[in-house]
Amino acid sequence: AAEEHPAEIWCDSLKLGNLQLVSKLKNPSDSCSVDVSSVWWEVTGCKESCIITACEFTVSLWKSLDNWQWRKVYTWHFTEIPVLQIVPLLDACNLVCVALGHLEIREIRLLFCSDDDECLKQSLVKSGNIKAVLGLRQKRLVCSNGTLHDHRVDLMTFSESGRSKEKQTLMSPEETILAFAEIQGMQDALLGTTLTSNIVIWNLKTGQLLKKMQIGNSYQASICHKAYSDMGLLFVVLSHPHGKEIESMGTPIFRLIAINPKTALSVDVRPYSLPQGHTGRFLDGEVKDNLAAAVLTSGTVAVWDLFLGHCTALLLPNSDGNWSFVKWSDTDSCLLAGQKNGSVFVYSY
Amino acid sequence: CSESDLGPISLNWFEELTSEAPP
Repeated sequence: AAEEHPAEIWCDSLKLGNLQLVSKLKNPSDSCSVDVSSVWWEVTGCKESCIITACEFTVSLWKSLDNWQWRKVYTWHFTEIPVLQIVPLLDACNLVCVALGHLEIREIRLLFCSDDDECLKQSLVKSGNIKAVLGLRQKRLVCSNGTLHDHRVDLMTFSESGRSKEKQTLMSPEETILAFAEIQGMQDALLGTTLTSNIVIWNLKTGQLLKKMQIGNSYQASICHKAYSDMGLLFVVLSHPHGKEIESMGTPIFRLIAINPKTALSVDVRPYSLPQGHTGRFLDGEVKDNLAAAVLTSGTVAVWDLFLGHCTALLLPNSDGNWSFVKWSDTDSCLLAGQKNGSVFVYSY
Repeated sequence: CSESDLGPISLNWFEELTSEAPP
C-alpha cells in the first residue's frame, strides 16, 4: 500500500505533525465567530497571557485556569457594525483594538477597562473607508484609509490607560495599501504591499516614505506578513490570495523574497507550497518568527517552518467543520485555530 | 542572493534611505 500511495502515506504522517491539542474554548454565542488572538491582560492584579475571541457582535477575553482550561472574564458588546478582526497591539497590556465593518473596515475601536471601577470601555479610534490596519509594538497602530485622491496613512500611539492618543501622518504612496508588516528587529521601520504590486517602506519616526519598489506582475495583490532585515537585505514573506497554481511546485501559499532596499532589486528565495495531494488558496494566516500558518479555502490549516522550507503540520477539517481563522499565540508556541461555530482549539507546537 | 542579482548592498540602508528621502 505504501508503494502504491506514497503521497497519501506522507500526508498522513503530516496530519497534526508537530501540533498537539491542549485545550478547546467554546463560545456559546449563536453568532458567527470571526477571529482569535492572544493578549496580555491584568486580571485580579496579575498580568497574564489571555486569549481574546471575536464573534460578530461580541469580543470576549478568556483567562487561563489550571490544566489548560479557560474562563471568560470580560465581554465587550457591539450593536451596529459587526466585528471583522482583532487588531492586537503586540506588547501592550490591557489594551486591544478591533476592526468593525461589513465587507470593508468602517471603524477601529480600542477596548480597555477603566482603572477606577474595572468597567469595560471602548473608544472610537478611526472611522472611514479603512483599507489596511496593523497593531505595532509600543502601543502603536497604523492604518490607511481613503480613496486614491484623499489617501492617508496614520500612525497612532496610545497612552497606558487608552484614554489619549498621539497622531502622526505618514507620507502616502498615493495608491491603495493592501497590508502592513513589521520588520522584525527594526521598530522604526514599517513595510506595506500595494494593489499594484509595490512594496513600500516608511520611517515611522520621521513619517518619510523611504522607498517604493515594484516586485513584478506575478505578485499581483500580494499580502505582506512579516519582514526580516539581515546583512543589508530585506526578506519579506508574502501570500497570494489570488495566486495561480504552478504545476511544477503545487500551490504556493506563502513566498519568501529578498529585496535590496537600496537598489529596489528583488529575487525569489523560496515558495512555501502545499504537500502533494492537497489543494486550496490562502484565506487567512499569520507569520510569527520562523513559523507561518494559513487557513486554506479547503478548510485545512497548514503550517510551514520558514527555515526548513516545507510544510510541517496539517490540520484537516474535523467533525465540527472547516477551520476559518488561525493565529499564533504571542506569548508561547501555541497555534490558535477557530471555526465559525465558536470553537477555538489551542495546539502546542 | 548575491550582488550580481541585487546590486550593491548596504548594511546601513535604513539610515541612508532616510537621509535621501524627501522630509
